[in-house]
Amino acid sequence: GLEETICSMRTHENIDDPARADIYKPNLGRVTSVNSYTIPILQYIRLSATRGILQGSAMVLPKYNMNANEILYCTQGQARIQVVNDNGQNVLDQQVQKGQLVVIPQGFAYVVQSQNNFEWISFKTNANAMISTLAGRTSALRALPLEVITNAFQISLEEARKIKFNTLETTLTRARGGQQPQLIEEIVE
Amino acid sequence: RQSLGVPPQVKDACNLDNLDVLQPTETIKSEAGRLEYWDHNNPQIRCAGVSIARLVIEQGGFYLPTFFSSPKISYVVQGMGISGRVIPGCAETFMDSQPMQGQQQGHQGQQQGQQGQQGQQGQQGQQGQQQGQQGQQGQQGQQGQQGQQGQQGQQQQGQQGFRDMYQKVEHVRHGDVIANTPGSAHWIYNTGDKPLVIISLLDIANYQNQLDRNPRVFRLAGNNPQGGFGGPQQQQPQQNILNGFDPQVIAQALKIDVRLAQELQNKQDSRGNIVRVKGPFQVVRPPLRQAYESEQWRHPRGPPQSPQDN
Repeated sequence: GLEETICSMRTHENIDDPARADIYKPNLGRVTSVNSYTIPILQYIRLSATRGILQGSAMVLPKYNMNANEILYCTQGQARIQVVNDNGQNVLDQQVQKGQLVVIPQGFAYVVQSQNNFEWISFKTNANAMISTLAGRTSALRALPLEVITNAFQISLEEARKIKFNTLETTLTRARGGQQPQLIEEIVE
Repeated sequence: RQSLGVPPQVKDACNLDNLDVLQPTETIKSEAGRLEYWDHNNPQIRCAGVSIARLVIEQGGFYLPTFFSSPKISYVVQGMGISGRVIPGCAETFMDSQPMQGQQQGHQGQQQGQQGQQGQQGQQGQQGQQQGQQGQQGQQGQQGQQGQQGQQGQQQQGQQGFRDMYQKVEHVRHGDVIANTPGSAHWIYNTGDKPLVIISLLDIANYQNQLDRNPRVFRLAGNNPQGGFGGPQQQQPQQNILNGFDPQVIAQALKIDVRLAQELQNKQDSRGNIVRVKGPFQVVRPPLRQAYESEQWRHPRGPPQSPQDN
Protein backbone atom coordinates (compact mmCIF):
# COMPACT_ATOMS: atom_id res chain seq x y z
CA GLY A 1 0.00 0.00 0.00
CA LEU A 2 0.97 3.66 -0.03
CA GLU A 3 2.39 3.48 3.48
CA GLU A 4 4.99 0.98 2.37
CA THR A 5 7.68 2.08 -0.02
CA ILE A 6 10.03 -0.49 -1.43
CA CYS A 7 12.71 0.62 1.03
CA SER A 8 10.65 -0.14 4.08
CA MET A 9 8.88 -3.20 2.74
CA ARG A 10 8.81 -6.23 4.94
CA THR A 11 10.70 -9.09 3.40
CA HIS A 12 10.22 -11.99 5.77
CA GLU A 13 7.60 -13.78 7.85
CA ASN A 14 7.96 -16.77 10.17
CA ILE A 15 5.52 -19.46 9.12
CA ASP A 16 6.70 -22.12 11.53
CA ASP A 17 4.87 -20.62 14.50
CA PRO A 18 1.92 -22.90 15.27
CA ALA A 19 -0.08 -19.93 16.49
CA ARG A 20 0.02 -18.57 12.96
CA ALA A 21 -1.56 -21.62 11.30
CA ASP A 22 -4.15 -21.02 8.58
CA ILE A 23 -5.50 -24.59 8.80
CA TYR A 24 -5.32 -26.55 12.05
CA LYS A 25 -6.73 -29.89 13.14
CA PRO A 26 -5.85 -31.39 16.54
CA ASN A 27 -3.94 -34.67 16.23
CA LEU A 28 -3.82 -34.26 12.43
CA GLY A 29 -1.65 -31.24 11.68
CA ARG A 30 -1.58 -27.71 10.36
CA VAL A 31 -0.90 -25.75 7.16
CA THR A 32 0.36 -22.15 6.97
CA SER A 33 0.65 -20.11 3.79
CA VAL A 34 2.40 -16.87 2.96
CA ASN A 35 1.38 -14.98 -0.17
CA SER A 36 1.20 -11.41 -1.49
CA TYR A 37 -1.57 -10.61 0.97
CA THR A 38 0.76 -11.64 3.80
CA ILE A 39 3.97 -10.06 2.45
CA PRO A 40 3.27 -7.58 -0.36
CA ILE A 41 6.74 -7.86 -1.78
CA LEU A 42 5.81 -11.32 -3.06
CA GLN A 43 3.62 -9.54 -5.59
CA TYR A 44 6.78 -8.28 -7.28
CA ILE A 45 8.46 -11.68 -7.50
CA ARG A 46 5.20 -13.58 -8.11
CA LEU A 47 6.05 -16.35 -5.65
CA SER A 48 4.44 -17.78 -2.50
CA ALA A 49 5.10 -20.54 0.04
CA THR A 50 3.17 -23.05 2.15
CA ARG A 51 4.37 -24.82 5.25
CA GLY A 52 2.76 -28.12 6.18
CA ILE A 53 3.03 -30.41 9.22
CA LEU A 54 1.19 -33.72 9.38
CA GLN A 55 1.01 -35.90 12.50
CA GLY A 56 0.78 -39.68 12.48
CA SER A 57 -1.08 -41.05 9.47
CA ALA A 58 -2.82 -37.86 8.50
CA MET A 59 -3.50 -37.15 4.83
CA VAL A 60 -3.80 -34.04 2.71
CA LEU A 61 -6.94 -34.46 0.59
CA PRO A 62 -6.24 -34.83 -3.15
CA LYS A 63 -5.99 -31.44 -4.84
CA TYR A 64 -4.32 -29.55 -7.69
CA ASN A 65 -2.69 -26.15 -8.07
CA MET A 66 -4.89 -23.97 -10.27
CA ASN A 67 -2.38 -21.29 -11.21
CA ALA A 68 1.07 -22.35 -10.08
CA ASN A 69 3.77 -24.95 -10.28
CA GLU A 70 4.80 -26.29 -6.88
CA ILE A 71 8.14 -27.49 -5.53
CA LEU A 72 7.50 -29.62 -2.42
CA TYR A 73 10.58 -30.09 -0.20
CA CYS A 74 10.50 -32.49 2.76
CA THR A 75 11.99 -31.09 5.98
CA GLN A 76 11.07 -33.99 8.32
CA GLY A 77 9.59 -37.46 8.37
CA GLN A 78 8.29 -39.43 5.42
CA ALA A 79 5.22 -39.59 3.22
CA ARG A 80 3.82 -41.34 0.20
CA ILE A 81 3.05 -38.91 -2.59
CA GLN A 82 1.11 -39.70 -5.76
CA VAL A 83 0.92 -37.28 -8.72
CA VAL A 84 -1.42 -37.60 -11.72
CA ASN A 85 -0.99 -35.74 -15.02
CA ASP A 86 -3.44 -34.28 -17.52
CA ASN A 87 -3.88 -37.66 -19.19
CA GLY A 88 -4.97 -39.24 -15.97
CA GLN A 89 -1.72 -41.18 -15.72
CA ASN A 90 0.09 -41.72 -12.47
CA VAL A 91 3.44 -40.00 -12.99
CA LEU A 92 4.75 -40.39 -9.46
CA ASP A 93 3.94 -42.81 -6.63
CA GLN A 94 6.85 -42.80 -4.22
CA GLN A 95 7.93 -42.19 -0.68
CA VAL A 96 9.53 -38.83 -0.07
CA GLN A 97 11.94 -38.43 2.80
CA LYS A 98 13.78 -35.64 4.54
CA GLY A 99 15.97 -33.68 2.15
CA GLN A 100 14.15 -34.78 -1.01
CA LEU A 101 11.84 -32.73 -3.22
CA VAL A 102 9.05 -33.26 -5.74
CA VAL A 103 8.01 -31.00 -8.63
CA ILE A 104 4.21 -30.78 -9.00
CA PRO A 105 3.24 -28.99 -12.26
CA GLN A 106 0.18 -26.76 -12.52
CA GLY A 107 -3.04 -28.75 -12.77
CA PHE A 108 -1.46 -32.07 -11.80
CA ALA A 109 -3.50 -33.69 -9.03
CA TYR A 110 -1.60 -35.01 -6.03
CA VAL A 111 -2.15 -36.54 -2.63
CA VAL A 112 0.17 -36.62 0.39
CA GLN A 113 -0.15 -39.46 2.93
CA SER A 114 2.03 -39.03 5.98
CA GLN A 115 3.74 -42.17 7.25
CA ASN A 116 5.35 -40.64 10.26
CA ASN A 117 5.10 -36.93 11.12
CA PHE A 118 5.69 -35.58 7.65
CA GLU A 119 6.77 -31.91 7.46
CA TRP A 120 7.37 -29.95 4.27
CA ILE A 121 7.77 -26.51 2.71
CA SER A 122 6.27 -25.82 -0.72
CA PHE A 123 7.29 -22.98 -3.00
CA LYS A 124 4.70 -21.92 -5.58
CA THR A 125 5.24 -19.92 -8.76
CA ASN A 126 2.34 -17.54 -8.20
CA ALA A 127 1.99 -14.75 -5.67
CA ASN A 128 -1.61 -15.81 -5.06
CA ALA A 129 -1.41 -19.55 -5.58
CA MET A 130 -4.85 -21.19 -5.51
CA ILE A 131 -5.69 -24.85 -5.03
CA SER A 132 -8.79 -26.86 -5.92
CA THR A 133 -9.46 -29.94 -3.82
CA LEU A 134 -10.96 -33.12 -5.30
CA ALA A 135 -12.53 -34.26 -2.02
CA GLY A 136 -14.01 -32.50 0.97
CA ARG A 137 -16.34 -29.65 1.79
CA THR A 138 -14.98 -27.17 -0.74
CA SER A 139 -14.08 -29.71 -3.40
CA ALA A 140 -14.82 -29.68 -7.11
CA LEU A 141 -17.10 -32.71 -6.73
CA ARG A 142 -19.04 -30.92 -4.00
CA ALA A 143 -19.65 -27.98 -6.33
CA LEU A 144 -21.18 -30.19 -9.03
CA PRO A 145 -24.88 -31.09 -9.17
CA LEU A 146 -25.71 -34.70 -8.29
CA GLU A 147 -27.11 -35.05 -11.81
CA VAL A 148 -23.69 -34.20 -13.22
CA ILE A 149 -21.98 -36.79 -11.02
CA THR A 150 -24.45 -39.57 -11.79
CA ASN A 151 -24.16 -39.00 -15.54
CA ALA A 152 -20.42 -38.41 -15.54
CA PHE A 153 -19.54 -41.54 -13.58
CA GLN A 154 -22.60 -43.69 -14.43
CA ILE A 155 -23.42 -44.30 -10.78
CA SER A 156 -26.61 -44.17 -8.78
CA LEU A 157 -27.99 -41.06 -7.11
CA GLU A 158 -27.32 -42.54 -3.69
CA GLU A 159 -23.70 -43.31 -4.55
CA ALA A 160 -23.29 -39.80 -5.93
CA ARG A 161 -24.63 -38.43 -2.67
CA LYS A 162 -22.04 -40.38 -0.69
CA ILE A 163 -19.23 -39.14 -2.92
CA LYS A 164 -20.41 -35.61 -2.58
CA PHE A 165 -21.24 -35.34 1.10
CA ASN A 166 -19.37 -38.02 3.05
CA THR A 167 -16.15 -36.10 3.60
CA LEU A 168 -16.77 -33.06 5.76
CA GLU A 169 -13.20 -31.85 6.18
CA THR A 170 -11.71 -29.21 3.93
CA THR A 171 -8.01 -30.01 3.66
CA LEU A 172 -6.70 -32.52 6.18
CA THR A 173 -8.19 -35.88 7.07
CA ARG A 174 -7.17 -39.05 8.74
CA ALA A 175 -6.26 -41.78 6.31
CA ARG A 176 -8.40 -44.64 7.49
CA GLY A 177 -10.03 -47.43 5.50
CA GLY A 178 -13.51 -46.86 3.95
CA GLN A 179 -16.53 -45.67 5.85
CA GLN A 180 -15.62 -45.80 9.54
CA PRO A 181 -17.76 -43.34 11.50
CA GLN A 182 -15.85 -40.21 12.34
CA LEU A 183 -15.88 -38.58 15.77
CA ILE A 184 -17.25 -35.04 15.60
CA GLU A 185 -14.46 -33.65 17.71
CA GLU A 186 -12.05 -34.66 14.96
CA ILE A 187 -13.80 -32.30 12.59
CA VAL A 188 -12.36 -28.98 13.64
CA GLU A 189 -12.89 -26.47 10.86
CA ARG B 1 4.30 -10.52 -27.67
CA GLN B 2 7.93 -10.47 -28.68
CA SER B 3 8.47 -7.32 -26.64
CA LEU B 4 7.19 -9.28 -23.65
CA GLY B 5 10.09 -11.72 -24.04
CA VAL B 6 8.24 -14.60 -25.72
CA PRO B 7 10.17 -17.88 -25.16
CA PRO B 8 12.70 -18.64 -27.92
CA GLN B 9 10.86 -21.62 -29.46
CA VAL B 10 7.82 -19.49 -30.10
CA LYS B 11 9.94 -16.64 -31.35
CA ASP B 12 11.46 -18.56 -34.25
CA ALA B 13 8.00 -19.91 -35.11
CA CYS B 14 7.01 -16.47 -36.40
CA ASN B 15 8.04 -16.72 -40.02
CA LEU B 16 4.91 -15.17 -41.45
CA ASP B 17 5.89 -14.70 -45.08
CA ASN B 18 2.43 -15.72 -46.21
CA LEU B 19 -0.76 -16.50 -44.37
CA ASP B 20 -3.49 -18.89 -45.40
CA VAL B 21 -6.99 -19.93 -44.39
CA LEU B 22 -6.91 -22.71 -41.84
CA GLN B 23 -9.29 -25.63 -41.33
CA PRO B 24 -9.52 -27.89 -38.27
CA THR B 25 -6.88 -30.59 -38.53
CA GLU B 26 -8.18 -33.20 -36.13
CA THR B 27 -11.54 -34.39 -34.76
CA ILE B 28 -12.16 -36.34 -31.56
CA LYS B 29 -15.57 -38.03 -31.52
CA SER B 30 -17.59 -38.77 -28.40
CA GLU B 31 -20.93 -40.40 -27.68
CA ALA B 32 -22.94 -37.17 -28.02
CA GLY B 33 -20.73 -34.75 -29.88
CA ARG B 34 -17.22 -34.05 -31.11
CA LEU B 35 -14.23 -31.81 -30.52
CA GLU B 36 -12.43 -30.34 -33.54
CA TYR B 37 -9.16 -28.50 -33.23
CA TRP B 38 -6.61 -26.69 -35.27
CA ASP B 39 -3.02 -27.92 -34.97
CA HIS B 40 -1.40 -25.56 -32.46
CA ASN B 41 1.99 -26.32 -34.01
CA ASN B 42 0.97 -24.59 -37.23
CA PRO B 43 3.50 -21.67 -37.55
CA GLN B 44 0.78 -19.02 -37.74
CA ILE B 45 -1.10 -20.35 -34.73
CA ARG B 46 2.10 -21.02 -32.82
CA CYS B 47 3.24 -17.48 -33.39
CA ALA B 48 0.03 -16.22 -31.88
CA GLY B 49 0.70 -18.45 -28.89
CA VAL B 50 -2.80 -19.91 -28.85
CA SER B 51 -4.70 -23.11 -29.43
CA ILE B 52 -8.16 -23.13 -30.97
CA ALA B 53 -10.91 -25.73 -30.78
CA ARG B 54 -14.54 -26.09 -31.75
CA LEU B 55 -16.87 -28.00 -29.47
CA VAL B 56 -20.07 -29.49 -30.94
CA ILE B 57 -22.51 -30.89 -28.36
CA GLU B 58 -25.50 -32.72 -29.76
CA GLN B 59 -29.01 -32.35 -28.40
CA GLY B 60 -29.14 -33.82 -24.91
CA GLY B 61 -25.35 -34.03 -24.86
CA PHE B 62 -23.31 -33.21 -21.78
CA TYR B 63 -19.69 -31.98 -21.90
CA LEU B 64 -18.00 -33.47 -18.84
CA PRO B 65 -16.30 -31.27 -16.24
CA THR B 66 -12.95 -30.14 -17.66
CA PHE B 67 -10.33 -27.57 -16.75
CA PHE B 68 -7.26 -26.20 -18.50
CA SER B 69 -3.91 -24.84 -17.41
CA SER B 70 -4.45 -21.76 -19.57
CA PRO B 71 -7.12 -19.07 -19.60
CA LYS B 72 -9.81 -19.67 -22.22
CA ILE B 73 -12.30 -17.48 -24.01
CA SER B 74 -15.19 -18.93 -26.01
CA TYR B 75 -18.04 -17.80 -28.24
CA VAL B 76 -21.33 -19.64 -28.64
CA VAL B 77 -21.89 -19.88 -32.38
CA GLN B 78 -25.18 -21.76 -32.25
CA GLY B 79 -27.62 -23.34 -29.84
CA MET B 80 -28.33 -23.01 -26.14
CA GLY B 81 -27.62 -24.84 -22.94
CA ILE B 82 -26.68 -24.55 -19.30
CA SER B 83 -23.17 -24.40 -17.93
CA GLY B 84 -21.72 -24.78 -14.46
CA ARG B 85 -18.28 -24.06 -13.16
CA VAL B 86 -16.31 -24.93 -10.05
CA ILE B 87 -14.73 -22.01 -8.25
CA PRO B 88 -13.04 -23.35 -5.12
CA GLY B 89 -14.15 -21.72 -1.91
CA CYS B 90 -17.38 -20.36 -3.34
CA ALA B 91 -20.51 -21.43 -1.57
CA GLU B 92 -23.10 -23.77 -3.10
CA THR B 93 -25.72 -21.11 -3.68
CA PHE B 94 -28.06 -23.14 -5.85
CA MET B 95 -30.31 -25.46 -3.90
CA ASP B 96 -32.60 -28.01 -5.43
CA SER B 97 -35.49 -28.26 -3.03
CA GLN B 98 -37.60 -30.87 -4.73
CA PRO B 99 -39.04 -33.17 -2.04
CA MET B 100 -37.33 -36.52 -1.93
CA GLN B 101 -39.12 -39.95 -1.85
CA GLY B 102 -40.15 -41.08 1.60
CA GLN B 103 -39.51 -37.73 2.96
CA GLN B 104 -41.94 -36.09 5.36
CA GLN B 105 -44.50 -34.34 3.22
CA GLY B 106 -45.91 -32.29 6.05
CA HIS B 107 -45.96 -28.63 6.65
CA GLN B 108 -42.34 -28.45 7.64
CA GLY B 109 -41.33 -29.98 4.32
CA GLN B 110 -43.52 -27.57 2.43
CA GLN B 111 -42.18 -24.64 4.36
CA GLN B 112 -38.59 -25.59 3.62
CA GLY B 113 -39.51 -26.17 0.02
CA GLN B 114 -40.98 -22.72 -0.22
CA GLN B 115 -38.01 -21.28 1.58
CA GLY B 116 -35.75 -23.06 -0.89
CA GLN B 117 -37.81 -21.81 -3.79
CA GLN B 118 -37.90 -18.32 -2.38
CA GLY B 119 -34.18 -18.53 -1.91
CA GLN B 120 -33.83 -19.25 -5.58
CA GLN B 121 -36.37 -16.62 -6.58
CA GLY B 122 -34.57 -14.30 -4.22
CA GLN B 123 -31.64 -14.67 -6.48
CA GLN B 124 -33.79 -13.31 -9.27
CA GLY B 125 -34.28 -10.21 -7.24
CA GLN B 126 -38.01 -10.20 -7.74
CA GLN B 127 -39.11 -9.66 -4.15
CA GLY B 128 -37.15 -6.67 -2.89
CA GLN B 129 -36.74 -6.11 0.85
CA GLN B 130 -38.55 -9.23 1.78
CA GLN B 131 -35.98 -11.16 -0.25
CA GLY B 132 -33.15 -9.72 1.75
CA GLN B 133 -34.63 -10.92 4.94
CA GLN B 134 -35.48 -14.31 3.46
CA GLY B 135 -32.01 -14.54 1.93
CA GLN B 136 -30.58 -14.25 5.37
CA GLN B 137 -32.99 -16.85 6.56
CA GLY B 138 -31.99 -19.09 3.71
CA GLN B 139 -28.34 -18.81 4.62
CA GLN B 140 -29.04 -19.44 8.28
CA GLY B 141 -31.21 -22.33 7.27
CA GLN B 142 -28.46 -23.64 5.11
CA GLN B 143 -25.92 -23.31 7.90
CA GLY B 144 -28.37 -24.95 10.22
CA GLN B 145 -28.63 -27.80 7.83
CA GLN B 146 -24.86 -27.91 7.45
CA GLY B 147 -24.59 -28.09 11.21
CA GLN B 148 -27.08 -30.87 11.38
CA GLN B 149 -25.31 -32.64 8.60
CA GLY B 150 -22.08 -32.54 10.55
CA GLN B 151 -23.60 -33.98 13.61
CA GLN B 152 -25.87 -36.63 12.24
CA GLY B 153 -24.18 -37.65 9.07
CA GLN B 154 -25.56 -38.44 5.69
CA GLN B 155 -28.52 -40.61 6.61
CA GLN B 156 -30.23 -37.57 8.11
CA GLN B 157 -30.34 -35.74 4.78
CA GLY B 158 -33.56 -37.32 3.69
CA GLN B 159 -35.41 -35.59 6.49
CA GLN B 160 -33.88 -32.19 5.77
CA GLY B 161 -35.93 -31.80 2.58
CA PHE B 162 -33.35 -30.68 0.10
CA ARG B 163 -32.17 -32.86 -2.73
CA ASP B 164 -28.96 -31.19 -3.72
CA MET B 165 -26.95 -27.97 -3.56
CA TYR B 166 -24.17 -26.82 -5.82
CA GLN B 167 -22.47 -23.80 -7.27
CA LYS B 168 -24.02 -21.43 -9.77
CA VAL B 169 -25.52 -22.74 -13.00
CA GLU B 170 -25.82 -20.31 -15.92
CA HIS B 171 -27.68 -20.26 -19.20
CA VAL B 172 -25.55 -20.03 -22.31
CA ARG B 173 -26.86 -19.35 -25.78
CA HIS B 174 -25.70 -18.23 -29.19
CA GLY B 175 -23.96 -14.86 -29.05
CA ASP B 176 -22.56 -15.39 -25.56
CA VAL B 177 -18.87 -14.92 -24.82
CA ILE B 178 -17.65 -17.16 -22.00
CA ALA B 179 -14.43 -16.67 -20.04
CA ASN B 180 -12.75 -19.50 -18.09
CA THR B 181 -9.88 -19.07 -15.68
CA PRO B 182 -7.13 -21.68 -15.42
CA GLY B 183 -7.90 -24.59 -13.10
CA SER B 184 -11.60 -23.83 -12.84
CA ALA B 185 -13.53 -26.88 -14.04
CA HIS B 186 -16.67 -26.28 -16.07
CA TRP B 187 -19.35 -28.41 -17.73
CA ILE B 188 -21.99 -27.71 -20.39
CA TYR B 189 -25.29 -29.40 -21.18
CA ASN B 190 -27.20 -28.80 -24.41
CA THR B 191 -30.80 -27.93 -23.54
CA GLY B 192 -31.76 -26.88 -27.07
CA ASP B 193 -33.15 -28.74 -30.04
CA LYS B 194 -30.08 -28.33 -32.25
CA PRO B 195 -26.33 -28.85 -31.82
CA LEU B 196 -24.61 -26.43 -29.46
CA VAL B 197 -21.50 -25.14 -31.25
CA ILE B 198 -18.81 -23.29 -29.27
CA ILE B 199 -15.51 -21.97 -30.65
CA SER B 200 -12.78 -21.56 -28.03
CA LEU B 201 -9.35 -19.98 -27.83
CA LEU B 202 -6.86 -21.24 -25.27
CA ASP B 203 -4.17 -18.65 -24.54
CA ILE B 204 -1.25 -21.04 -24.00
CA ALA B 205 1.30 -18.21 -24.12
CA ASN B 206 -0.45 -16.45 -21.28
CA TYR B 207 1.71 -16.14 -18.15
CA GLN B 208 -0.98 -17.88 -16.19
CA ASN B 209 -0.12 -21.06 -18.07
CA GLN B 210 2.90 -22.20 -16.12
CA LEU B 211 3.48 -25.27 -18.26
CA ASP B 212 4.85 -25.63 -21.79
CA ARG B 213 3.24 -24.41 -25.00
CA ASN B 214 1.05 -27.44 -25.42
CA PRO B 215 -2.63 -27.12 -24.63
CA ARG B 216 -3.18 -29.37 -21.60
CA VAL B 217 -6.68 -30.50 -20.77
CA PHE B 218 -7.58 -31.98 -17.39
CA ARG B 219 -10.75 -34.05 -17.03
CA LEU B 220 -12.56 -34.49 -13.74
CA ALA B 221 -14.59 -37.30 -15.29
CA GLY B 222 -14.82 -39.43 -18.37
CA ASN B 223 -12.38 -41.35 -20.47
CA ASN B 224 -11.60 -40.92 -24.16
CA PRO B 225 -9.89 -43.83 -25.91
CA GLN B 226 -9.25 -41.53 -28.90
CA GLY B 227 -6.91 -39.36 -26.89
CA GLY B 228 -6.89 -35.76 -25.80
CA PHE B 229 -7.14 -32.36 -27.34
CA GLY B 230 -3.88 -30.91 -28.55
CA GLY B 231 -2.48 -32.42 -31.69
CA PRO B 232 -0.64 -35.59 -32.64
CA GLN B 233 1.40 -36.06 -29.46
CA GLN B 234 -1.79 -36.28 -27.45
CA GLN B 235 -2.93 -39.44 -29.17
CA GLN B 236 -2.64 -41.64 -26.10
CA PRO B 237 -6.00 -42.36 -24.39
CA GLN B 238 -6.98 -39.58 -22.04
CA GLN B 239 -8.40 -40.63 -18.69
CA ASN B 240 -9.83 -38.57 -15.91
CA ILE B 241 -7.72 -37.11 -13.13
CA LEU B 242 -8.94 -39.61 -10.55
CA ASN B 243 -7.78 -42.47 -12.70
CA GLY B 244 -4.15 -42.13 -11.74
CA PHE B 245 -4.69 -42.50 -8.01
CA ASP B 246 -4.67 -45.67 -6.01
CA PRO B 247 -8.38 -46.51 -5.50
CA GLN B 248 -7.64 -47.05 -1.82
CA VAL B 249 -6.52 -43.45 -1.49
CA ILE B 250 -9.63 -42.17 -3.28
CA ALA B 251 -11.77 -44.32 -0.98
CA GLN B 252 -10.08 -42.84 2.10
CA ALA B 253 -10.33 -39.28 0.80
CA LEU B 254 -14.01 -39.53 -0.11
CA LYS B 255 -14.89 -41.95 2.70
CA ILE B 256 -16.49 -44.41 0.32
CA ASP B 257 -15.81 -48.04 -0.43
CA VAL B 258 -13.07 -49.07 -2.83
CA ARG B 259 -15.54 -50.47 -5.39
CA LEU B 260 -17.21 -47.08 -5.77
CA ALA B 261 -13.80 -45.42 -5.92
CA GLN B 262 -12.92 -47.67 -8.86
CA GLU B 263 -16.14 -46.63 -10.60
CA LEU B 264 -15.01 -43.00 -10.35
CA GLN B 265 -12.01 -43.88 -12.47
CA ASN B 266 -14.26 -44.64 -15.49
CA LYS B 267 -11.88 -47.35 -16.66
CA GLN B 268 -14.63 -49.23 -18.55
CA ASP B 269 -16.17 -46.04 -19.92
CA SER B 270 -15.61 -45.39 -23.64
CA ARG B 271 -18.25 -42.68 -24.13
CA GLY B 272 -15.66 -39.93 -24.54
CA ASN B 273 -15.85 -36.38 -23.19
CA ILE B 274 -19.37 -35.58 -24.37
CA VAL B 275 -21.89 -38.11 -23.09
CA ARG B 276 -25.57 -38.57 -23.74
CA VAL B 277 -27.87 -37.92 -20.82
CA LYS B 278 -30.66 -40.45 -20.53
CA GLY B 279 -33.86 -38.95 -19.19
CA PRO B 280 -34.35 -35.47 -17.77
CA PHE B 281 -31.29 -33.50 -16.67
CA GLN B 282 -32.63 -32.43 -13.30
CA VAL B 283 -30.40 -29.49 -12.52
CA VAL B 284 -32.15 -26.49 -11.05
CA ARG B 285 -31.67 -23.35 -13.08
CA PRO B 286 -33.23 -19.89 -12.87
CA PRO B 287 -35.94 -19.14 -15.44
CA LEU B 288 -34.93 -17.22 -18.51
CA ARG B 289 -38.09 -15.29 -19.07
CA GLN B 290 -36.81 -11.76 -19.99
CA ALA B 291 -34.26 -12.86 -22.56
CA TYR B 292 -36.65 -15.00 -24.55
CA GLU B 293 -39.39 -12.37 -24.65
CA SER B 294 -36.98 -10.01 -26.37
CA GLU B 295 -35.96 -12.89 -28.63
CA GLN B 296 -39.52 -13.40 -29.78
CA TRP B 297 -39.74 -9.67 -30.39
CA ARG B 298 -36.80 -9.88 -32.79
CA HIS B 299 -38.19 -12.91 -34.65
CA PRO B 300 -42.01 -12.46 -34.65
CA ARG B 301 -43.93 -15.57 -35.66
CA GLY B 302 -47.16 -14.86 -37.68
CA PRO B 303 -49.46 -11.75 -37.35
CA PRO B 304 -48.95 -9.49 -34.26
CA GLN B 305 -51.25 -10.62 -31.43
CA SER B 306 -51.84 -7.19 -29.93
CA PRO B 307 -51.15 -3.55 -30.75
CA GLN B 308 -47.94 -3.26 -28.75
CA ASP B 309 -46.53 -6.19 -30.72
CA ASN B 310 -46.40 -4.30 -33.98
